[in-house]
Amino acid sequence: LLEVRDLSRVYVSGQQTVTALRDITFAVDPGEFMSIMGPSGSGKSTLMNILGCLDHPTDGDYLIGGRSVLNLKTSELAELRGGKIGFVFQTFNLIPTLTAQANVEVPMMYRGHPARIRRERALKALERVGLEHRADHLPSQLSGGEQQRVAVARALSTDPSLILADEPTGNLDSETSRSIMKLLRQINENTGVTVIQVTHDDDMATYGERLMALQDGRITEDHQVDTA
Amino acid sequence: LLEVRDLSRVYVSGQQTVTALRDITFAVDPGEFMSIMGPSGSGKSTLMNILGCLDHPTDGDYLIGGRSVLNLKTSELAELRGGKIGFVFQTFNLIPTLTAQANVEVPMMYRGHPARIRRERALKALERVGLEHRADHLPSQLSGGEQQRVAVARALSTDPSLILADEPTGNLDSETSRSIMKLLRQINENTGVTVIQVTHDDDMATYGERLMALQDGRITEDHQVDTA
Ligand SMILES: Nc1ncnc2c1ncn2[C@@H]1O[C@H](COP(=O)(O)OP(=O)(O)OP(=O)(O)O)[C@@H](O)[C@H]1O
Ligand SMILES: Nc1ncnc2c1ncn2[C@@H]1O[C@H](COP(=O)(O)OP(=O)(O)OP(=O)(O)O)[C@@H](O)[C@H]1O
Ligand SMILES: [Mg+2]
Ligand SMILES: [Mg+2]
Repeated sequence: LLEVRDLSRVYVSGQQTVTALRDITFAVDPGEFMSIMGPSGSGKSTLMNILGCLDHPTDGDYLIGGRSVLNLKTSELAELRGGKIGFVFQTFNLIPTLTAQANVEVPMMYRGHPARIRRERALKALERVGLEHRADHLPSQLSGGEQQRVAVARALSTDPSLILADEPTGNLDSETSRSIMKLLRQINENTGVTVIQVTHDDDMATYGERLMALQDGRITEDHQVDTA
Repeated sequence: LLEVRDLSRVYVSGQQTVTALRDITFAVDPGEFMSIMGPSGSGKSTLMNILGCLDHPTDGDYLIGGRSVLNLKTSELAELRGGKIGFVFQTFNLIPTLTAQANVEVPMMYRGHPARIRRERALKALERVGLEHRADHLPSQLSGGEQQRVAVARALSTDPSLILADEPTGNLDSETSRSIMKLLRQINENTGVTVIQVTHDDDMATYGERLMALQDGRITEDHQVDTA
């Protein structure tokens, strides 16, 4: 499904350059559930942004379904981002003026789903993360963990084939974290959705079958692990 | 130092009311280090906002240094918020147009510290959280954990007598989390600063000497614990 070859990402700001990723090479098969771990600043979110077509490599290549993103048109990239890939951002990125339900519906609006279908699927997604009773709250009327769960619901709402979750449980207590991870694994096992998550929590990493570790922009580990 | 009596906080939005806190009663002595834990949505951030004078009770009272916040003038509340209380927000709340260093200097600007003093203290605070090499980056040029650490540095920069940290390590790997917690405990032990932290992490809670648990807006536990 995904293939990364000799990927590098260098940020240039004024006189300073930061090499956030260097010589990253790996492949992910459809239906895999992989966890990415590593110290703060090691390049995890940078890698996730490239996998989600929100950022481009400075060097190297990234192929989705065998096609290089370097050759895709803007419209094709938008199509990928809008529907096939569900993204949970590290900082949630909810629209402050929309309710939880409306936030979950946003990706479906871009795909042109009719209102009734959007509403049904949004409420179902909120129910799966335990927040149907907060559907009409604005983000400012939600706790930190509730905002994070709305972001998870939003990522699931278009039935994506790839879920990229950047620290989906960082603001959640252990019980809620486990239920979110069980939900992700369920989707992965039942519908074959590929899941790549970034986490700082060893327990959350056990829900995947593969572990990749980053350090200073490089891959230092990449192997199968026993699923919990 | 702090006293909370029969505190309640009810949110009213349209037809719905949410009782985020009910009948909260406790006191905190100067120099204590307390951790608050509890499920997502249990009222922790709501309580922290009231302790930090960013929100008011719907019922009950909150006294700082023996004086009820209900009787304080706006200027006195601003004085408390601006200098005596250092706050680490759950969602960091950095100013996007300011560099890491400038963000750390903001509370000191409100207190009228001269530029040279501000710069010195800001760089020292960034050094203590391991980010002196990111002083000139904007928040958008920082990783999630780096943004969180800038927020911690900002909270420390005015030498506050009370630090309120709402999940200060939620986005940090275990090693960086431990160094932040050691820093907080150092400040607490060396200078007698009162520290109240919200955390979802049992390990991080062991850095305090007291543990309070919230559930559905009520206190369900409040006792001394062995410090790690
Ligand atoms: N402005 C508001 N209007 C209505 N309800 C609110 C508002 N702010 C918070 N709430 C609700 O109050 C409850 C407590 O919120 P709070 O942010 O204190 O929880 P929390 O314990 O910090 O949770 P978390 O661990 O997820 O950060 C939540 O159920 C939330 O939905
Ligand atoms: N736009 C940018 N310009 C310059 N440097 C950047 C930019 N964005 C990120 N960086 C730097 O690149 C490095 C990698 O950032 P990234 O966000 O990928 O880390 P991370 O592994 O997700 O960290 P965390 O666990 O703290 O979220 C960091 O050191 C950061 O300071
Ligand atoms: Mg990150
Ligand atoms: Mg909170």
